[in-house]
Amino acid sequence: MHLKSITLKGFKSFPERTELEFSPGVSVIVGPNGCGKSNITDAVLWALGEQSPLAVRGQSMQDVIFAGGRDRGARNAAEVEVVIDNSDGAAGSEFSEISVSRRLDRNGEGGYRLNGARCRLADVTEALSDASLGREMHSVIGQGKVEEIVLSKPRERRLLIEEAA
Amino acid sequence: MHLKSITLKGFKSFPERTELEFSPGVSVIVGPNGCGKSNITDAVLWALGEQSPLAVRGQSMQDVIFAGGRDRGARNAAEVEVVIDNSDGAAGSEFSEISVSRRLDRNGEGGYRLNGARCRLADVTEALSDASLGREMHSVIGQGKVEEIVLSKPRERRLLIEEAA
Amino acid sequence: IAAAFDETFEAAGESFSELIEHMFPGGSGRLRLVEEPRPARVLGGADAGGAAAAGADEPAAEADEEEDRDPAEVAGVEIEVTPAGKATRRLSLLSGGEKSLVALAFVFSVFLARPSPFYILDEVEAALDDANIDRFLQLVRRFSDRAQFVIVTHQKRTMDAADVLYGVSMKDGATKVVSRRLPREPRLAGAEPDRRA
Amino acid sequence: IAAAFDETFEAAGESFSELIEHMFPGGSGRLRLVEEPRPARVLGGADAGGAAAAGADEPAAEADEEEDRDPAEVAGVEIEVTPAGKATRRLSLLSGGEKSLVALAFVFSVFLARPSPFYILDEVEAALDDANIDRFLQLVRRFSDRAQFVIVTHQKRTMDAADVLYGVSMKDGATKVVSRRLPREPRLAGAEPDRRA
Ligand SMILES: Nc1ncnc2c1ncn2[C@@H]1O[C@H](COP(=O)(O)OP(=O)(O)OP(=O)(O)O)[C@@H](O)[C@H]1O
Ligand SMILES: Nc1ncnc2c1ncn2[C@@H]1O[C@H](COP(=O)(O)OP(=O)(O)OP(=O)(O)O)[C@@H](O)[C@H]1O
Ligand SMILES: [Mg+2]
Ligand SMILES: [Mg+2]
Repeated sequence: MHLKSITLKGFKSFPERTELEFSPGVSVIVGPNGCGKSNITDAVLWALGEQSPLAVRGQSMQDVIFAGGRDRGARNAAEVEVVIDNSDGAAGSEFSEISVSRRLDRNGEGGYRLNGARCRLADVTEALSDASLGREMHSVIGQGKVEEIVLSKPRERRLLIEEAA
Repeated sequence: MHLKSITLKGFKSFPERTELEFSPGVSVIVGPNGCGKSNITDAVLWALGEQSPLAVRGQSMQDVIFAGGRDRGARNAAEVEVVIDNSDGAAGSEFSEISVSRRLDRNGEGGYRLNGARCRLADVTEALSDASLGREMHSVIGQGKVEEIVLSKPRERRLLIEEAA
Repeated sequence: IAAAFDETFEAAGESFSELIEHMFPGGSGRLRLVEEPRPARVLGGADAGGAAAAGADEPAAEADEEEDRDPAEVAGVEIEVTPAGKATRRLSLLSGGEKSLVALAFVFSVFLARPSPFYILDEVEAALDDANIDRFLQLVRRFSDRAQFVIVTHQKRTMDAADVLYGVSMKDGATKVVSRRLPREPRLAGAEPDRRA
Repeated sequence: IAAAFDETFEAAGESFSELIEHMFPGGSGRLRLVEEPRPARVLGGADAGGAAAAGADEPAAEADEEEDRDPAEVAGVEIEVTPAGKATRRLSLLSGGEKSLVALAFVFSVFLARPSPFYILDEVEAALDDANIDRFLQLVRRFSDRAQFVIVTHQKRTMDAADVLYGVSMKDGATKVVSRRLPREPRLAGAEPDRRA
């Protein structure tokens, strides 16, 4: 099972629909400061259910909607779809692909979809935990966050292990 | 006016007396992870009056005393002396050198000296502010701390400017 | 649930000690279950601390005997690491690079106990010197047959470890991504994935 | 004291805008005095907030008119930066490297208003790409005639900017330092210190 694609539209520095395809193995993302690399990391966290705007560097969740740039007006909604390839059947699911998507507009309206069907956050969380992707997202380490594990309290590290277990 | 020397004895990874001399201009300190570079930064902060053990990565202030290593027992006290060259007379002082030193032993006893004479922390702080080295040490940026200015509250940045002013 | 935790914790603990020997040659480390230090204990009073209330009547000095407790009742996981030739056990005193190595060893030890299908690592090796970046990348290559790694970096060595490289650029506030599969001998440089399960 | 603050703030503000143009070519930025957002105001009640109590009777909407207030009564310094081609003004959304550049511009702007005799900078350029490390080093060289810089780094480019290099190593838990003055044409590579006061 592996991440197959991330599609961003109106999310942070991705005003137009952009699809990124991934294969098994090691993928490395490079580019100058501020070009949008960590915005991709944020998109995955966000699509998979991140509840805190601070975790994606915003102050309110609408901060993730493309705010405009030279020659481009702001967008009214952000949408991210993450597709997980399940052709090895490792997730507890009969689908060969699991698609999770999330949308948010400037009025704060939006929601989640699982394989295209509208659902609640709890459904997404459950599908992910069947696929061993915990809610605490211990498999995504954001920029500047790696040392947190060493600075965190024993109780927090226990949670990381419990969630994986 | 510039930093002339830092002398460490029993401080962190410096069990034996070690004197580092500096000249005006640009000095660059390099070496592998964990070899002691940031311990030098901590030594300057500490000698100039840092009150919080957390700011020098300790949990109690005695954590800065050399704890031992293979073939070397722990030391019972830490001492750091910072000498500032004032031959241009820029500090409000007639001394051509200003020496600040601090000592701490395992019983928590110790204290400060200014040009060799025992004094209180307030005397050190005053001598430093005459030399434009503020108490908040805005001229020392520790590892991992540079982004704090951007994340800090407006009131905290104001303090940085006030202290320089 | 408690059984799953115990099993995972034990497996992670074994892997952690081995990974610390990899990250800190000549050094050692382990994971330890501990009871959380509590605020001032009220004798005979009810302890408000939930799971941490187990054993509320025991004096603080018994905290060292936590291995005898039922792990489901203990409050947390303590990390202990001693780099080669050093005596300090205080984690907070470790250098920036050393803390990153410890954190990565922890993440990989949980991975070995219970793999996630993919890991997204954003500049996790920023504090490492070249020799330690190599140690980190040896682990990535060793485990890349079991999990997919997506790594954001500014380090040339990390770029050299890629199967696929994604070049990101920005123009007028909009990001553009171009990807390129790199011709590589599978795992020619660095560890073979079948070594050391 | 208030006069010293105003004067320093004004000088720092001017330098900050120029330094942001250096760090973000095509971008812009400024420092702004702001009144701190207060917790729920109690109508008619005494404001417990000290200096921030000035103007406690004014409605929150007037916070935008802070330039008219007496600066000694205002609560803080806000930073605004817009990199080239971008519309976002939210500092928190900036990238790791962009935040470092903003912070360094701030530190140097205060330096230009009121220099300290020396600066100790520990891995402050760890998040910067090569082009931005060069921009940072140009400032260090430009200002090194007015203040002494002691910089800890893992970056080769920063090492190349040294007048004196200190090599640090560790053996059996004890640190050893060896220093070497580097033969350099004074300021051959990079900015001349007398440019751009
Ligand atoms: N809602 C938004 N609308 C438009 N632009 C945005 C939005 N949110 C963030 N950005 C822009 O994205 C940029 C940051 O991108 P990102 O953090 O991905 O950079 P990066 O490639 O990781 O850089 P670094 O190497 O410095 O970490 C910022 O300049 C920010 O202004
Ligand atoms: N009181 C002490 N006694 C003995 N050793 C200590 C003491 N305090 C800290 N150390 C050791 O100093 C080391 C950290 O040194 P330091 O932070 O200076 O490294 P560094 O050169 O800055 O590395 P990096 O490049 O990773 O930032 C740690 O390994 C720690 O164990
Ligand atoms: Mg980034
Ligand atoms: Mg360091």
